[in-house]
Amino acid sequence: RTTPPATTMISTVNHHNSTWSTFGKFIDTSKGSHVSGISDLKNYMQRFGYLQVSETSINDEFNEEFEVAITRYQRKLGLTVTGKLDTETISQMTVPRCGVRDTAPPLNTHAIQH
Amino acid sequence: YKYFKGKPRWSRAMPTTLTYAFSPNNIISSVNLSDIKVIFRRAFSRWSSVIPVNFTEAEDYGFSDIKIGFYNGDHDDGEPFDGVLGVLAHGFSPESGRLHLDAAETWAVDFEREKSAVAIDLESVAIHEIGHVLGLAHSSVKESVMYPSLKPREKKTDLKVDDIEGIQQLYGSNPNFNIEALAQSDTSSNRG
Repeated sequence: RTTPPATTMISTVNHHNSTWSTFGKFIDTSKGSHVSGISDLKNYMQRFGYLQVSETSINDEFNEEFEVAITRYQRKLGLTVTGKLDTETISQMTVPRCGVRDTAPPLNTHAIQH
Repeated sequence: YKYFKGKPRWSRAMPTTLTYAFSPNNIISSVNLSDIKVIFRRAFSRWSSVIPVNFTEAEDYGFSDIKIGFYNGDHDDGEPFDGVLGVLAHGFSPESGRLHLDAAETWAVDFEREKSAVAIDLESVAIHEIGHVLGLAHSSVKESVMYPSLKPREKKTDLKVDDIEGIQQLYGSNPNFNIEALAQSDTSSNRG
C-alpha cells in the first residue's frame, strides 16, 4: 500500500465567508508568480489599508508592491514577518474581522516620483 | 494601541455622558431586543469603568450621540457588509457616533443557547466597535479587544492594559478605576 501524501491543514475551514475561503489555495505562493485569484487577496489588502493601487491595476501577479503589503500586514497584526503567504498569514486573513481599515493606506510611490 | 488620523475624540468636557440608541428600522429578529440592550449596556459599562464617560440609552434615535443598527449589504455609508462572516461590523471615529453590525451574522448572546459553528459573540463585537466610536483604531496586541479579528464562538470581553492605556490617553481615567486591581485580575485569569 502506498503512503498517502502529506497534507497541509489550516484551522480556518469553517471560519470564513465565500470570498475569503478561497485564500487557502495561495499558501506558499511567492513573488514573481502569477496565480489566478491573487487579485482577490490584493483587494483584501487594499480594503484594509495595506495596499494602494488603482482598481484597474489590480491583477493576479505577485509583485513587489504586494510583497511589501504582506510585510506590513504581518507586522501590524503581530505575525511572523516573512513577506510570504505562509500558513499563519493566510489563516489570519480568513478569520472574520472588523470592517474598519487597520492602517492608513501607504503613499503611492508613483505619485512621489512625479 | 492606535488612534485614527488626527486623534479625534468626543470633545465635550469631562466627565460627560453620551447617549446611545438603537435604530428602530434596522434591528434583527434572531435575538430579542431586550437581550441586545442588556449586552450593549454591559459593553458600554466596560468602557465607562475606566474613563470619565457615562453612557445612557436614549429613546430618541435621531438625537442620540451613538446610533446603533444592524444592516445588510450596501447600507449607504460606503462600507457594504458581505454576508455571513467576513466583515462583522464597523464603527466610525468621533464624533460620528455610527455603529453598524452585519445583520447577516449569527449573533449570539449566549453560546449555550446558540450552537451554530459560525456564531459570533455580540458583546465582544460591541465592545470593539464602541472602542472605535470613542476614538481607538486597531491594535497590534492580539489579546486586546481592539485587535481587528474575532473567530466564531470566541469571546473577548475584558479590556486589556493596551485598551485601557489607549482610551485613558484620550479621556483621562475614571477616578474609581484601579489599575492594580486589573493587573491582579489578569494574573488570576492566567493562573486559571
